[in-house]
Amino acid sequence: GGSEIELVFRPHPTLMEKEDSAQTRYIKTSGNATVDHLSKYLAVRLALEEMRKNGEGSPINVEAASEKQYTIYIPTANNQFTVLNGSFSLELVSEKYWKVNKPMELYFAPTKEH
Amino acid sequence: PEEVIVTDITINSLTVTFREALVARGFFRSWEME
Repeated sequence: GGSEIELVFRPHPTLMEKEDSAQTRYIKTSGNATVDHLSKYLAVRLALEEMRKNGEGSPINVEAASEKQYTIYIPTANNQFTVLNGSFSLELVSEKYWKVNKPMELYFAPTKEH
Repeated sequence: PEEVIVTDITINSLTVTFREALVARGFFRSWEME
């Protein structure tokens, strides 16, 4: 986990509403971070941004709001998006799916309840 | 210097640090955004 992973992180183009977190995020983290870490990170960041917008911000609120679950996708051939296993490290994802020397592009959308 | 947001996330005792920049220029080591 010594290596650093660079990510361009965007809302899923079809599964996210346009106004939902339309911002592209530029992220660096260590290679041993998992997809679940990234999902949790996103939930915390979006919860904080939402609270700032609404003028709230107690730590308890952040904890509760960040319970929202997000699924992380990577683009693969033919404009498909592959769901990433939460236990995969980002280093493994990069080696398995990305393979090129530029920041890995990942996409997120709220996890669908079944 | 550009603003970078630093956040630590812990799952199952493994804590990792995320650094998020508002603009990509100069932030990535391996590749510059267009």
